[in-house]
Amino acid sequence: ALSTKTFNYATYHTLDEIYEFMDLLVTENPQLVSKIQIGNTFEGRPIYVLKFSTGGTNRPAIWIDTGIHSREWVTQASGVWFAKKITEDYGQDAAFTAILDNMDIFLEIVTNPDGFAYTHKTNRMWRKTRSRTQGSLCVGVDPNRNWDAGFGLAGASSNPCSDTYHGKFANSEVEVKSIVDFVTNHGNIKAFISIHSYSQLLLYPYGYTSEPAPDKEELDQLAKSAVTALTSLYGTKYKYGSIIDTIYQASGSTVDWTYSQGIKYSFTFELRDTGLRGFLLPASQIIPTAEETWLALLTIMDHTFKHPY
Amino acid sequence: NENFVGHQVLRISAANEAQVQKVKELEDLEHLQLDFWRDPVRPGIPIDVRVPFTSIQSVKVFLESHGINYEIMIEDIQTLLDEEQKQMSAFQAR
Repeated sequence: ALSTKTFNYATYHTLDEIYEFMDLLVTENPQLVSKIQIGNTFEGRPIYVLKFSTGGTNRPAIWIDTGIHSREWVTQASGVWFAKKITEDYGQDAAFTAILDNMDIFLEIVTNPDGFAYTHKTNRMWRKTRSRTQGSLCVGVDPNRNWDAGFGLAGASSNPCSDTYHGKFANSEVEVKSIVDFVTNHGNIKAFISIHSYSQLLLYPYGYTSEPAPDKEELDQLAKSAVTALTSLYGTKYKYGSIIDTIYQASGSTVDWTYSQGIKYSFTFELRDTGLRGFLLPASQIIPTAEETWLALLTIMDHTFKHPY
Repeated sequence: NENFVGHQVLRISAANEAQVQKVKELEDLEHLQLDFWRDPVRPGIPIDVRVPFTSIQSVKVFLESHGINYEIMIEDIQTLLDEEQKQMSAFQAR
């Protein structure tokens, strides 16, 4: 694409096309957007995060990531759309401008680059990283079971051939460790939103234990408001609740770790498939999916901004 | 690129906890190479599973023999993948 204006948001893109998009967006918005490399993947690909900032140093921040499970293509595609939306709405939408005048936003669009490249090249159904496990012919670790929160407990598999294999130890996956180091070094992230697909859910901690999170009431209320905003656009029905109550026990998950780090507003989205296409959501649904999800994200970001802690 | 010709995705409706457990038994049979898109959780929540062509017959017999309802959510994965690729190539060509 010649610019982010001519970029086609209504089709799925390869890793290279998404990385080119990022560079275009930075070039077009040097005052607002910068690209940070937080590490390299197992196969040596750079891992990029877009930073949206209007100034200040180490401001309170909001983290959004998409594509940690590589086959969930509508999430990376939505992440591209969010990036463009942020640059379009800053200075136009009063509520969003107030947020970005006081907070930074970090957006990691392709959180599992090796897996994503593999879905384009070899196996469209691939979900995990592409790391090798010594002593096993099977490849990859589930990056949403590899975090240091209930790691290795029930709700993940110790079998390297399983799609929910947790890895040899917490943060064994460089794609996970890079985020852990970034979040730890930054130290001022106030909301952490990890986006998956599919099944229309908005989830908050915990996944590894049925113990209610100390902030459950507030998180539940905020999830309800966010889901209401999302559904208002196209009527897409969402359920919300804690991971373990709403779907199943999942140990070593992203938001259980971020919550344990004191990031109160920790959420996982499971975006649409409103039909019967599962991970193979038609590209025609990318923009509607991104638009409705953005309303929920705005609700969470606005609440985070107005409830400093 | 891996070929998914004949792979189907079944949407299973477990009527009770016993049926959920039955489906979980399937999950442990590695030779079937099942890929659960939505895990067996509890009655009333759909279970979506990709079944390779070679395992379809035995999975369907298993479900039917236990009276577990299912529908074919995706008849042939490869058809959808071809469609997706065509859409992406059409865009790139443009």
